[in-house]
Amino acid sequence: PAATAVAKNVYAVLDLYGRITAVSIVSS
Amino acid sequence: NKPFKLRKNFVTRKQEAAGIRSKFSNKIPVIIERYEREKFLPPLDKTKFLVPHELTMTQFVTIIRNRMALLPTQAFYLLIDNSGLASMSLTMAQVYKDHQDEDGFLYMTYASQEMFG
Repeated sequence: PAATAVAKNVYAVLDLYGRITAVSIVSS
Repeated sequence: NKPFKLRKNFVTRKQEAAGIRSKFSNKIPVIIERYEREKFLPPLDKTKFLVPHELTMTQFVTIIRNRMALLPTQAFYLLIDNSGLASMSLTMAQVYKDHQDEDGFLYMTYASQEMFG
């Protein structure tokens, strides 16, 4: 079976205080 | 370092933005890229941001400036693609409402000058 390509996108998530956390959005 | 729009086709970008908006309904997906002919400002370590919709442009610019560790004397402009400077008092939600791309992202370019030559 063909492998499903899974791509991870990393977004910088900001809060109101300017702090940034990285979030990985996994898409196929 | 291809521009985001050249790395992914329209359908993929549209799906991605829609997925993000459904998961993070209080955040605006923003793509920030350096002006291609920029000579003075350093590259940002991140391109893709999820920004609180109530953040103002002033607050957002401050966050990005701090991220880049710019000196107070260094000029920095955040331009809404194809539209130029946005009012600094607008919230990200307002800017997104007026300037979101067809794919669902909000595109911005940063430069050390406010007009492209």
